[in-house]
Amino acid sequence: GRRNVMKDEL
Amino acid sequence: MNIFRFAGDMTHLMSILILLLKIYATKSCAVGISLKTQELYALVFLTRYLDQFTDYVSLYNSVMKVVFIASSLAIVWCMRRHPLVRKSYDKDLDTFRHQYVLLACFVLALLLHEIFTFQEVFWAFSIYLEAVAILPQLVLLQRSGNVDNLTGQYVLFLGAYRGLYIINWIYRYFTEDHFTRWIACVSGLVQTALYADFFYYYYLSWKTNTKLKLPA
Repeated sequence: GRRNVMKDEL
Repeated sequence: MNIFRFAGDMTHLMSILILLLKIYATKSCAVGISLKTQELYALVFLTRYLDQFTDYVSLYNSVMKVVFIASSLAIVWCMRRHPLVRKSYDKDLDTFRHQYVLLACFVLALLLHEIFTFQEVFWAFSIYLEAVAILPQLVLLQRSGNVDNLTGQYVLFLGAYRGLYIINWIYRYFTEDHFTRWIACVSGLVQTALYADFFYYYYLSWKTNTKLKLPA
């Protein structure tokens, strides 16, 4: 979902 | 994943390993290390990686999250419980009132976030907290005046990690169409600015080949 894409950084 | 971000994550990992090395190599002493900064960092990772078990991004992502949480908790545990390390920790010098920082970041996260959900508010909180988590450490270094080279390298690697992340965001901004992470970018810029003055004095001490002195 959107959250995955935006939170791909550590 | 781009090389700047990967290099950033590696220098971040290096900074944590330098700290662990310092604690063990110098016969488990924690002189010059701020326990408060380490506690704030542990909180940053715990509140940021809440999605660890719900959102799978990549194996690399998941492994690094576990490594960061485990290593930061190990440092805090070590400085609080390890019989030798806790003796060398100078709590009279590490007096930064980090409660206010926690409160300010939490209020800011309640006001400024992407979506008003539990995870997103804590994610924003962890981003703001990371920007200021180094403050107790920098205050401690100014108080103690001299900076031993391992602690200096620790702060240097932390600054390099933030600098590389800023380049990573610039790179992603130009290569990905919908890349916008205002909260992380603005907060990351503030954080890197906090290191800038330390870098300046570190560079001066390296150039004049004198011991790193921070103005009190």
